[in-house]
Amino acid sequence: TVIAKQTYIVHMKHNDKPLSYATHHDWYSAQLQSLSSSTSDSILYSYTTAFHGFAASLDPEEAESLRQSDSVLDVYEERVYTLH
Amino acid sequence: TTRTPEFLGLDRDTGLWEGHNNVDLSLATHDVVIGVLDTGVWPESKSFNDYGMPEIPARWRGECEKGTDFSPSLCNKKLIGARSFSKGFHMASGGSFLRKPEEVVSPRDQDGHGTHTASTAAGSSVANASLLGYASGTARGMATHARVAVYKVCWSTGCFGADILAALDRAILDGVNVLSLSLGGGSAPYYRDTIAIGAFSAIQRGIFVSCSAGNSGPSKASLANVAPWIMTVGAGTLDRDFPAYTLLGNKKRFNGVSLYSGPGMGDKPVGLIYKNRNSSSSNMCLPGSLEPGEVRGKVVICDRGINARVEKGAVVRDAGGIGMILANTAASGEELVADSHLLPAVAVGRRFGDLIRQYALSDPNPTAILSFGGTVLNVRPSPVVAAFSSRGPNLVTPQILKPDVIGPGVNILAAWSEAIGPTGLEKDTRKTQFNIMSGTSMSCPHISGLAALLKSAHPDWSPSAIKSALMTTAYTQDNTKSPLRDAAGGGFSNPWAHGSGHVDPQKALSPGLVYDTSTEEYIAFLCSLDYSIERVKSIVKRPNVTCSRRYSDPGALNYPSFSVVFGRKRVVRYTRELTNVGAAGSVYQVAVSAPSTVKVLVKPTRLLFKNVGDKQRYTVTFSAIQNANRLTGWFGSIEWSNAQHQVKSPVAFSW
Repeated sequence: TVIAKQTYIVHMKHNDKPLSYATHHDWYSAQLQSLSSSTSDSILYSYTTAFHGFAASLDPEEAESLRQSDSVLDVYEERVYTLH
Repeated sequence: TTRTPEFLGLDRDTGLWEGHNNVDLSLATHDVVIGVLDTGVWPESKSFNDYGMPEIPARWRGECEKGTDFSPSLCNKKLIGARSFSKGFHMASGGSFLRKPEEVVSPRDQDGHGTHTASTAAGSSVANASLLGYASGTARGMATHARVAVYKVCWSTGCFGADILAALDRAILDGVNVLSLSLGGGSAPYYRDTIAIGAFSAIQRGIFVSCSAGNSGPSKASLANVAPWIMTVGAGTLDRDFPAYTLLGNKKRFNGVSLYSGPGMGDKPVGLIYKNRNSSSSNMCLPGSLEPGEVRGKVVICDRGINARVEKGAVVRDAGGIGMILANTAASGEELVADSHLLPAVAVGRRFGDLIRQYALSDPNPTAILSFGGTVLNVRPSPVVAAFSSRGPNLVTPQILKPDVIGPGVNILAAWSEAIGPTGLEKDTRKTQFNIMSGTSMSCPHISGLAALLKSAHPDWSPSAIKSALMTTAYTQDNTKSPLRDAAGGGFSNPWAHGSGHVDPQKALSPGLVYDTSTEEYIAFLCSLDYSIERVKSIVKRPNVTCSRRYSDPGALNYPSFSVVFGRKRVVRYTRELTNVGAAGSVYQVAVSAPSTVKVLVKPTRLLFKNVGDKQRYTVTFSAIQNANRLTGWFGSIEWSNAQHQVKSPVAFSW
């Protein structure tokens, strides 16, 4: 069975990053890897300035698991915008 | 664009932008970078010619990315940045390769929209511009000498939030001064709104953010991009028209508009048809709805709505029709939007549309002749609020009045991508350097360019001060000295449609006073929204936010307009703070206008600013005298003025 993945925006508690991670990107990757080894490379973007968090391609169960993490503020499906 | 510089008073004859404080403001904008998030750019356009541009500011950290169809060498001192963001789009497409063969990872504009908006904001002057002879003149952006950086975030299936956020992230780091986003989605709480979150980071760094209000008008509460730190831009008409005429077999002639350029259909009447006998959707001219046997050789009446206007023209043409009358319905009213259809076509308003439909359905042998009148200027009244321009009230925070302003957004000529014809249809093989488009997408970059001009004139002004200057000096009377009208319905417009009014850049240059809103005040605003502290932190990206300061009501934000929501209260009181950006010793007197249902009291009624930069507060008390109709908006204004300046704020009341 193939579970459809989609893009989620993951809002992280920026200041919760453990010192053991050199960068926030490393921390985000580790968060995903803790879900499943196959999700570690699913990060599309790690944001640094406009947003505290990342975008990743996840299935709904993975997104739900992330929501349970204390370091995660919010996980929501990416919205699609249209030209005006 | 052609005509809008004159319409906005930016033409050289007024000398305004060339003479302020002995600084050539137009040239001074070369230090200002406008970042445009859109469909990319056609870098070969003459609108991105860098003739006479000085070296790129050393602080600039952006770059032009290489793509299979885009060489970094195409960038220059005008177009100083071009990046693309496609991972979100790619993922949404199932991880497969990009849908169209030409849609490669590249900043090149395959759509035209991004080239149009970028050139509107900051295009260089191009003489002899036109679309097939229409709207001819010298085309230029609002900030002719500002730099442009494009961030391609929109692809064939839309603009994906992950890509938009990545572009905002990058644009802020690159060092843009103004961000222009002619795109949007539905409304959402600010902590779930990608653009609002990214824009907050931008304004914290002094970057002005201008966004289109949306094209979902005239429906109420149809706005996008309503965060108070964003300039939300609606659309109005210009004083320019493209007249075209429909002469019916009963000798009646009706005016409309058209951008058709071709051999025409001669002067012999041809058959006219409205609705096929066997298709319920043929009045809309949807694909496959027209019977070639009935349509061939005739002029077809198509109702506006559902599918794209240019697609209707293509459907008629493919079915063998030789002309089209595109007739408005109640939704679009009398607003006329011109398109460069592939066949002779005339767009008419609802009133004439109804008469033409009635004739076609009642006459046993209806006929029509279509003819075309080119371009006319000095149209009155103008501006008129576009029917399509999205309307308030603001659903996310009803206490903040939106849209903020309107700008030119109907029938705007600007640069175009040569990857696609002017209708945007694949079967349109024409290549044009310019195109005429309508939408709040077109009005937004006008305001972005004006913000760049103000930024160069007042480098120390915050984004909110620039926004305030544009809002409080906006006008609400058209060129016939009547209140602004609304194309939807034809009656007078109101602040839910035009916000503070139509921008007046000459006056915005010297507003006298500004409502200068600090980041701390925006944080106090967010804290008043009952968001959790973590959510507020996530928007403002500061670890030490406590919400120890919060407003009792979000409407208490130091905003240049008012939206008073009484709810169960009968009295609403707000305090505002004005900063003197005019002369020392300025004195202002207040004038209030209010509907009969509300009493408005301002204290004090006179403000004295001893020095430049002085701040003075006033308190305004709104008392509901009686409960008004909840479904109707009620409006008024508060204006501080002296001999030199008028600082006007619209007020919307709701119950």
